[in-house]
Amino acid sequence: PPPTPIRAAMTSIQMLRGDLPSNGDRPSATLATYFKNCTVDPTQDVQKRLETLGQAFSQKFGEAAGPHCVVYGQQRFGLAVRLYYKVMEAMLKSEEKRLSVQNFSKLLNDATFHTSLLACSLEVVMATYEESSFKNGGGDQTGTNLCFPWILNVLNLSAFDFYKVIESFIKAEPTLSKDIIKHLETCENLIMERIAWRTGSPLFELLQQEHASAAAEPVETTAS
Amino acid sequence: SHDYHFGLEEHEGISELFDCD
Repeated sequence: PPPTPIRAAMTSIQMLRGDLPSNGDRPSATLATYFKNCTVDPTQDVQKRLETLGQAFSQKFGEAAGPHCVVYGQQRFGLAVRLYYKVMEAMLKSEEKRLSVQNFSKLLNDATFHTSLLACSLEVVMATYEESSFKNGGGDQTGTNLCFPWILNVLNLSAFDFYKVIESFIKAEPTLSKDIIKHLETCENLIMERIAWRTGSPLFELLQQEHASAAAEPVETTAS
Repeated sequence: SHDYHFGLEEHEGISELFDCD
């Protein structure tokens, strides 16, 4: 017989936990070397950011799901941190191969990159936990109001910046289930069709810059 | 099918998306 929705969700959670190293709550030796190779070592900033965002996440999770659920929020954040480090390492290995460089100082000191990567990791963990509630059409004990784009408000991240990491994240983490990939694709479509066009989105500034640089370029004469 | 459609070219990666190449 097919697994019950609860059983299917439990299996997905177990797989997610199993794919993440138990000591993965800190950078591996390889990732630490990438940090050390930077012109400016990002180790302290990365650690400090995780502490700040972890507190913000737990607080908002408690507000949305109830104070008795704060511990579940902390567990989910812990899993997301392991996924964040794992995917970051895979992304850097792939970039090293592609660009033949080992110094990723600019990328690794970019707060938006780290926040986007963490947001994507959290979204994957949250979606894995809430899979059963989607399939049931109901809500689990934490409620469905925690689903995307809830995480963007919690981490104060623009949808446009979140969008940038999705494809690289999927490429870097081959163990993601089809359901999770489909979920990330749904987030991507939501951003592209609606959220990135809301007032205040950095997309407008970027479009303005592109327009200005295009206007400054001399117009090429038409080829005969 | 739920296969993800990859849009990035071989010469593009996360470094370019955050303007860091």
